[in-house]
Amino acid sequence: MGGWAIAVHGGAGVDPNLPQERQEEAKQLLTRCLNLGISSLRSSFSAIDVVELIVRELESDPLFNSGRGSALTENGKVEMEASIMDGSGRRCGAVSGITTVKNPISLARLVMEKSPHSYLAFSGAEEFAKQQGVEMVDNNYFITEDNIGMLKLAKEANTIMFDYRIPLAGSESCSAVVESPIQMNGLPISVYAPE
Amino acid sequence: TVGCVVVDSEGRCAAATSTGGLMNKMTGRIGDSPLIGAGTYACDLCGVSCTGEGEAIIRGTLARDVAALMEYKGLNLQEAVDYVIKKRLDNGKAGLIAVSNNGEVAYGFNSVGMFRGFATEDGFMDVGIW
Repeated sequence: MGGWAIAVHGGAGVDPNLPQERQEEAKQLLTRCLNLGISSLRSSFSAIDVVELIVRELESDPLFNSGRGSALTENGKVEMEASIMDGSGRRCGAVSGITTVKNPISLARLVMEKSPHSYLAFSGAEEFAKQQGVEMVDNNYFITEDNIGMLKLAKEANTIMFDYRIPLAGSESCSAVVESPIQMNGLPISVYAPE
Repeated sequence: TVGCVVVDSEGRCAAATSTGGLMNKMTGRIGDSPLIGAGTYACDLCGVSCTGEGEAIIRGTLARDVAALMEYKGLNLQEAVDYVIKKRLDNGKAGLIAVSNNGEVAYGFNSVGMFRGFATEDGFMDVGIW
C-alpha cells in the first residue's frame, strides 16, 4: 500500500495570454492549498475531511471559478454547484443552483451525511441549508468586478464563455497563440475567463 | 471550477468538485461538477475530479470511466486517465486529476492548460499550469 497523496485543480481552459503575475497568484494559491492538505494528512485527517477542507479554501478565494469569484449567469447572478464523494462506501452528496451558501461543498457533504438523498438543488437545497445552519451570505458576496466585466463582454458578443481551445495546428506552443489573435465564439480568445 | 482528490494513509480515496459554471450561462443550467460519475467520482480504487466543458464531461461520464477502466480492464491510474482524455471527449475540451488507493497521483487535459498541484507522502510536490 502506498502512502497518502493529494491533487488539486483550479480549472482547465487557461487563457494563453494569462499575465505572469496572475500565473504566480494561481501557483501560490495551489501551493497554499497543497500545504494545508499535507499538514492535514500528516495529522491523520481522513480523505473526505481533507477534500472538503481544501475545496472550501478554494471557494473562499476569488481567484478561481467557484464560491467567491464564480462565473455569472445571463442575469448577472451567481448560481453554484458542487459534489463530494467518499470512496469507502461510495457515499456521495451534490448540490446545484446555490445562491446564498458561502461554501457549497460543505452543503454537498451535509446532503451526503444528513439527508436521505444524494442531490438537492435550487430552493430545496437552500431550505436544507437553513435547516442545517450553514453560513449563508448575500449573492453579491460571490460577485467580483472582473466577472462583471467578463459578463459584459460575453453579452456584447452574445456568447457563453467556454474554456479555451487547444492552440490551432502549427502553433507549437502557447506563445504562438499569443501572437495570433484567435477568435472564439466571436470574442478574442484573450478575454475568456480562466474557465 | 475547483477540485481536490485525496488518498489518506489508510488507503481511503475521496473527491470533491465545486464551480460557478459558465459565464453568461442560462439560469438553471447544470454542468458536470455536481453529477456523480461525470465531474466527480470516488471508490475503493481511486478518486477523480474533472473540469472543462461540462456537456462533454457529462456525455463521456468521465470520472466514472477512469475507475471502470481500472476495475474492468486493469489499467493503472495514469493509463486510465490518458485513455479517457484521448477517447471519451469527442471534440470537447476538459481536464481531470486523480489519485489511486496505492498513493499514485495522475492528471490529463486536452485544453490549453489546467491549474493543478500534487503532493505525495514520499515528498513529491508539483504545481503547474500549461
